[in-house]
Amino acid sequence: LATSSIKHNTLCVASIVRYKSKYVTQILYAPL
Amino acid sequence: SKEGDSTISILPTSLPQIHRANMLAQGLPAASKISSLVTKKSKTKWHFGIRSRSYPLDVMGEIYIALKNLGAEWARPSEQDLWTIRVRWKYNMNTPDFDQNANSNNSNTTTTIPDLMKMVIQLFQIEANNYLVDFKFDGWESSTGKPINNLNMSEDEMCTFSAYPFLHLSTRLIMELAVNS
Amino acid sequence: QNVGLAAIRRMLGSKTSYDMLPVSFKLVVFDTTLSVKRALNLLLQHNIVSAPLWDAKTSKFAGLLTTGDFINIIKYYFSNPDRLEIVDTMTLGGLEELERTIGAPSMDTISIHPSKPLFDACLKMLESRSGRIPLIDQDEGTNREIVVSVLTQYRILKFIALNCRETHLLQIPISELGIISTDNIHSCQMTTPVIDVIDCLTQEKLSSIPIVDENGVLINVYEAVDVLGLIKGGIYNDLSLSVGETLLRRSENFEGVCTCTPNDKLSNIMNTVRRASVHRFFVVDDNYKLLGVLSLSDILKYLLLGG
Repeated sequence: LATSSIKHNTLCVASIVRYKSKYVTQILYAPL
Repeated sequence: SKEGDSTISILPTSLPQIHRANMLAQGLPAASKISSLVTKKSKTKWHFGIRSRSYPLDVMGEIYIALKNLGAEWARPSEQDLWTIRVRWKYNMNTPDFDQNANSNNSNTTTTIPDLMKMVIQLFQIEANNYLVDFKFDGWESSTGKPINNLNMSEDEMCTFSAYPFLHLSTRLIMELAVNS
Repeated sequence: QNVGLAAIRRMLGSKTSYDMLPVSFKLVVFDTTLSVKRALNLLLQHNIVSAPLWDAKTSKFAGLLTTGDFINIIKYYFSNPDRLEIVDTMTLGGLEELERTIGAPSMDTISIHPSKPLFDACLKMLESRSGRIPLIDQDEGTNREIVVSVLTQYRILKFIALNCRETHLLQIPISELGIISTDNIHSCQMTTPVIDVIDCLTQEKLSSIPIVDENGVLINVYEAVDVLGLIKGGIYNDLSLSVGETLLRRSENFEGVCTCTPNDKLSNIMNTVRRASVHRFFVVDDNYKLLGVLSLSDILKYLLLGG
């Protein structure tokens, strides 16, 4: 799990997932 | 090759600098008041997991309390490895609530869709007084205990896991830790 | 021309949407509980104009956030001026309710599997209002949806322009292809109140409104994406603002409006798509008098079905 600092009460988490033979960095923003 | 005969161009009056000059020339007060949108492309700074400067045992205590508050369950840690927590969360389609007793074998649980997400949470020391809590997705299980039929999946299929439930549960845990601390 | 079209269609039929994806790319997704205001800032920070929404309660994707949603917010505010705080308090999950309140068409729910031929994705995309289509796969083990990426008309045309040499065979002038929108072009003047322009965008389901002078000469264009700057700047609450004044909000690195003439050919148009980030072409005469509009949708529709 990758995270970035909490700003404006918003959490930002991400994970790099292999999709078939490509790589998607899926980034999810959610309120704290 | 034949691009020479192209008459494609950029409309000069549409360039922001020229537009502003034209608006000023018309003496419109807004032209000096309204500034152009400056969006700082702040490069997102990523970290693995979440960092902590608390005392290691305190960090572990906070994580167990947060997991308990979220209704998660975990395997009893071995003496050799106190810094790793193997977690299991009930995650069903309607509300991703956390199962108080994930082992309940209520027969009507749909066995086709695995509803227990597994996660490994591990504490790492980066340097003195600087620790990192790492979250790792560890697959799914079904609360009925039936094995998931992902054994016959091809290598490619195995990786078509949706990361969003994992990301969502991670945000819930981080929120719980942030709120508690 | 037909040889060029056949080659392009063969390529689109032989490739899948998955083939178009870069080896490594990012996808920004917003939880539906995020506030509209925060989502707007994040779109601008990532320099994107749309993002898939994730509803954690149903563990499903809840459609795409697009500029149409921000236009709905402005329209709602203009009919409820006392609700200025709406942008600060509304969450992304509340946008659907807002659509119903103002009678706006509901969000696109079109999607396609990444392994389907690119040709099919293009056809489906032509049905969407937002000019984009999410690529959704299903997680084999848990039946959960995975939004792998979002395909846009712009990226598809760029992919064709970069990978299909036969685009240089498209030598017939666009005026002879019947693809330029020339009938009752909706335009406005620099002094038109921005609320009237936004109304026109939604009523006519357009993504841009050309701005002309009293002689019909093209001066500028108001685009749906300009609404993001309007809300970001918090200046949407000035109902009397003219469209010329709101364009002052545009970022300094806006690359300008792209024009062409009826004699231009699709080979040149595709060359421009390959090199620049252009989202539509305004057809003008030698004196920049507005004659019509050529949208990416018009170009894509012709490449898929025309000739």
